[in-house]
Amino acid sequence: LFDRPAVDAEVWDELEELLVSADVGISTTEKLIEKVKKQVVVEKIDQGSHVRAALRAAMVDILIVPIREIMEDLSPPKVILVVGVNGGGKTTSIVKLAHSLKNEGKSVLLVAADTFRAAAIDQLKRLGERAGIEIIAHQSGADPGAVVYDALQAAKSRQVEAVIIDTAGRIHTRSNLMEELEKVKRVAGKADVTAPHEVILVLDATTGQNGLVQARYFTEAIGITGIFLAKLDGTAKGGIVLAICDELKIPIQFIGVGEKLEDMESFNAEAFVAALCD
Amino acid sequence: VLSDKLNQVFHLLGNKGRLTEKDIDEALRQVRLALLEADVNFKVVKDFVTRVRDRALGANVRQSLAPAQQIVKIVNEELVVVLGGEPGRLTAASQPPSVVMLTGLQGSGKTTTAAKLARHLKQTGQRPLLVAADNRRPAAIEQLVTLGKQLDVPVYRESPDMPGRDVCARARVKAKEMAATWVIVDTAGRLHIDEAMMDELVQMKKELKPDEMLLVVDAMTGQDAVRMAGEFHSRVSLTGLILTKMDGDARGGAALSIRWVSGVPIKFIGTGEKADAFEPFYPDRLASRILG
Ligand SMILES: Nc1nc2c(ncn2[C@@H]2O[C@H](COP(=O)(O)OP(=O)(O)OP(=O)(O)O)[C@@H](O)[C@H]2O)c(=O)[nH]1
Ligand SMILES: Nc1nc2c(ncn2[C@@H]2O[C@H](COP(=O)(O)OP(=O)(O)OP(=O)(O)O)[C@@H](O)[C@H]2O)c(=O)[nH]1
Ligand SMILES: [Mg+2]
Ligand SMILES: [Mg+2]
Repeated sequence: LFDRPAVDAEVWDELEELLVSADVGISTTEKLIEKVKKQVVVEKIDQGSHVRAALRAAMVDILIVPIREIMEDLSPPKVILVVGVNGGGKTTSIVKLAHSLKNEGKSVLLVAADTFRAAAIDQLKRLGERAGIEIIAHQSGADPGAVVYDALQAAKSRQVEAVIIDTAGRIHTRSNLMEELEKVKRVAGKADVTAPHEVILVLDATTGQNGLVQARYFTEAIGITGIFLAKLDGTAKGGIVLAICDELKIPIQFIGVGEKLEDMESFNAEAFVAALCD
Repeated sequence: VLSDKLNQVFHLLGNKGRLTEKDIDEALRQVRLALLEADVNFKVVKDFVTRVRDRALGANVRQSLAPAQQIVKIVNEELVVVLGGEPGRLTAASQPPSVVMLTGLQGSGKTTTAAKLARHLKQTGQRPLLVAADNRRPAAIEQLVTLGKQLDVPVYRESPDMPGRDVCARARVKAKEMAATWVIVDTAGRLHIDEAMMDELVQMKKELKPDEMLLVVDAMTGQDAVRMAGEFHSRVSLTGLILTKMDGDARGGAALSIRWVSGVPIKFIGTGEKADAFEPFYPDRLASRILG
């Protein structure tokens, strides 16, 4: 692939297969191919390897989304709300994020606002214990808003620097569940009018075209400021993020590359694209 | 919707009495797009559309008065033929207890599905025993114990220091002790490329000799479904698939891909988080969902 000297029709077929097989989606794939085809004409590209380089550049272009201005002189805590569909990796990713903030010398508090799923609070407590991070929780079945409110009051009084809220997994088409999330967001705003400062969508890298639909719904409901792409240590390429960045301009902030505390990296567009095209 | 797109194609092609092969190919492009958008595997789409093309030409769709409808009908029929399997039927052992083992990627819905299977079997008069063989994920055992309590189904568990394989070794004895007719084993989520974990799975299977080895797959899985399922199938010979989170709006094309390439039948679907959100699989329903 791409090592042939001429740029013929087969090159574009191979490109299409590569991108679609990586879950980029047919629509974003066609857009990328059109862009590179134009470049080939304009720049008189005649080497397969140069076509490959042009494609990678076009993909990086889509993925580099400016991170919105983070107001720096706000009083603590910085409040991060973490959301996503069931089983995507929210709880695990939250503890990874907390661990990394702790390593930067920040004080962190986690909020067990998934009061619904069996043993969800237990899971977060055990992960928190392992990582030496404090969890604020109520009993199972409690109102998630109440837990969030309590936690933010505690964080304010203790001058904790970061609060990360774990929420229950939810199918984005269930409006009552999306309303519950909007309520959690409002409660955070009641404790601190500028909160939440970040809303992170955790996306499973094995997700196909539905990932774009998920991002649309969550953005519509509460606004998403960044994406945590989990489970990239598998064989799925996570190409759906290209469609998400292209349409919604949401930055990918982190990737999850395993189940351990340290298995998290800051998103690097070039590295991601290189791995996808490999 | 596919039929609308096809109608548009034939409308643009005009009423010239008899369509050419090229016209049919233009229509098939829309079929291909619909399947790719539904997460059907790239290579599977290619082979599937070829199959549809052969039938469309053979059925003389070119002379049809309603070519769009005919093509949709052919696509639907071919999808149902491929998807058809053994909906909702579990293979029982000749002597109880029968054993079902669940496996799959992290977060696909195994633990929740184990509880659903237990409830389903209880409803049909069986005596299920749940086995908590995931000693890796924090509170995985507690999760299954909680679900078992909610259903009044016994859960066999050990401390998390005991490896999954040893739990499996004792599971049959436990089942006999409790006169359980079905044993449902929940295992840790794992990657098909994790040698150690796939080895553990093979060992657990050797220990238990399950009557059913079911792969739990998230309905929103994309193109990687074929490789992933192929890997699991080659290591532990799957007897069936359970497609979860079908209450979402993912089209579920991954299921078609897995079925096409591995031949493993889809047995059940999960349609929610509660234990009763569980149905036998119906090929015609998934077919129309994939078509969008
Ligand atoms: N291999 C791998 N597994 C991961 C990664 N992130 C999470 N997991 C695993 O995925 C499974 C689900 O993770 P959770 O953190 O429970 O996911 P969740 O989104 O909180 O799930 P719900 O709360 O039930 O919606 C667990 O087995 C995790 O260990 C990752 O980056 N790589
Ligand atoms: N909406 C919906 N959620 C589901 C369904 N099946 C499972 N879930 C949810 O998906 C999430 C993951 O389910 P688990 O049963 O923990 O998944 P798992 O495969 O055991 O996860 P690991 O043990 O970490 O690999 C939980 O939030 C479940 O409630 C389903 O059919 N529909
Ligand atoms: Mg969780
Ligand atoms: Mg589990």
